[in-house]
Amino acid sequence: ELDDGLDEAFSRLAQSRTNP
Amino acid sequence: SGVGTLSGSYVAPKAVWLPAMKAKGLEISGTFTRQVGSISMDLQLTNKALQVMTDFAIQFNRNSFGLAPAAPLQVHAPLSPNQTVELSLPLNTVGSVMKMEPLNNLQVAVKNNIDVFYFSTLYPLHVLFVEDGKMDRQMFLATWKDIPNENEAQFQIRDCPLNTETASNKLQSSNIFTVAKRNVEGQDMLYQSLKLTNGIWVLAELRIQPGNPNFTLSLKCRAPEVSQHVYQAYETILKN
Repeated sequence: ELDDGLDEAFSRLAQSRTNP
Repeated sequence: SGVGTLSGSYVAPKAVWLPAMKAKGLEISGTFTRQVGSISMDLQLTNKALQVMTDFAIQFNRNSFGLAPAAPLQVHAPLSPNQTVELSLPLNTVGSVMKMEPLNNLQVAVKNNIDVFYFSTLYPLHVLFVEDGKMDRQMFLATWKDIPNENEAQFQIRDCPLNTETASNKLQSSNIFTVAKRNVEGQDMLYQSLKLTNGIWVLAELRIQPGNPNFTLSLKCRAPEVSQHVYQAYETILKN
C-alpha cells in the first residue's frame, strides 16, 4: 500500500480528538 | 417494525398521514423509501366512504430539498367503498425549494372526485443520502479541518448493542460511508461521510467502545441545521 501520509493524518486526528 | 431492503436503506412501516375522518372517508398511510438511487413515496389509499372515489391527483408544496412527484399518482380503477390500493409514487429532487420548519416537513395536497385534502408529513433524511457519498480521504481531512468548530454538533446514541463492524455495514447500506477507522485507547473511531441530494456534505465521527451500548456521534457540516436530522437518521438506521 502506498504511504500517502493520509493514514498517519487520520491517526493524528483520532488521537487529537481523544486527547485534545 | 419496518424492513431493511437488500439494495436500499431502512424503510419505516407505513403510518397514517391522513385519517378518514379528516378527508371525507379517504384514508392515506405512507412511508418513504430509497432503493438504488430512486426515492419513492409508498402509499396506501383506503376508501372509508359510502361512494366510489375517482380522479386522484397529488401535489407537494415547495420544500427544503425540492422533493416532487416524478410521475402522476396513478390509481388505475375507481376505488370502491372499503377498498384499499397500494401505490408507489416515484419522487425526484428537482422541484421548487423553500426552507421548511422543521427542515424535513412536507406539505401534500391530494384530490379526488369528492374534494381536495391537505396533510403534512416528515420524511427521514436518509432517503436523501446519495450513493456516491463516500468522500475521498484527503478531501475528508481537509474539509474536517476547514469546517469551523462551532459547526460541530455532538449527540449520544444510547442503547445500541452493535459492534463496530455491524454498525458500519448497517450505515453503509443507507449510504453513510466509513472513510477511515482508528482505534485509540480501546475505542473505535469511525470517520464517515454522506452527501445529500442537494450536494451538501456531512462529515461524522462515530465513537464506539467495545461493550458500551452508548455511541458518541460528532457531526460537522457547513449547513449545521441538517445535523439534528442526520443524527435522527443514524438513530433510525442503527436501531432497526
